This record gives sequence, structure tokens and C-alpha cells, in this order.
Amino acid sequence: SATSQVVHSAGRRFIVSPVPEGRLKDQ
Amino acid sequence: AEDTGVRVELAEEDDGKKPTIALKLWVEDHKKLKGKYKESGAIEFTFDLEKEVPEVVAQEMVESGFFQESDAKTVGKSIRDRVALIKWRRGRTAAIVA
Repeated sequence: SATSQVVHSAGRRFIVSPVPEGRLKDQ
Repeated sequence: AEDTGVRVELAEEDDGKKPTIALKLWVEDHKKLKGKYKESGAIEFTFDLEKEVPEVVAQEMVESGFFQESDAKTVGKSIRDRVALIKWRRGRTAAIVA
């Protein structure tokens, strides 16, 4: 499954990955 | 904790010792947000339980384009609630051990 990464200017890394299965209320 | 529509969970098992833990955040109910959430996925990040402030991380998410400014408070509160729970669990475990 696809993951992507965003690094904020302060240095923190955000890794985006699929939401754990069955954990969305409105989709 | 209040249902903010933003879910924050541990992204790793908490050993109760490490000051920095991995958290995973995603939008569970889009209708509770004022602005649009850019991603359809979950955002994983590390958080220092001793030094960091949830609202600062929320602001960094806004600046990184995940959320709009109008939702920074909601995201910050969601992280704060989870962090409070983690700290409470750690405190309780330490008390039992003692």
C-alpha cells in the first residue's frame, strides 16, 4: 500500500499511510 | 474524551519508558471538521511526551497542508486527549508496580 512523507520546516516527519481498515465512520 | 472526529492512536506498543512515541492520526468523521482534510490516509508522527505540545504539532500539520487553520484547535485537542490518556496509563502502571 502507498505511503508518502512530508517533512515540516521544523524537522518533524509526517508519514501518510492508509487508514487502519474498518476505522472510518463516513466513508 | 470528546469525539472530535479526529482519531489519534498509538502507532507502536507503548513500553511505558520511552519519552518519544509514535502516534497515528486520521479523520474519522469529516463532518466534524470546518475545513477540508487534504489526505484520505492516516498521518504518523513521533511525539515527545515530556517536551512537546500537542497544539504545536497540530499547527505543523496545518502548515504542512494536511488541515486548514480553522481545524488546528480540534486536531490539537485530539492529540492532547490521547497524550493525556497515555500519560495516565503510564502513571497507573507505575503505581501498580510500586
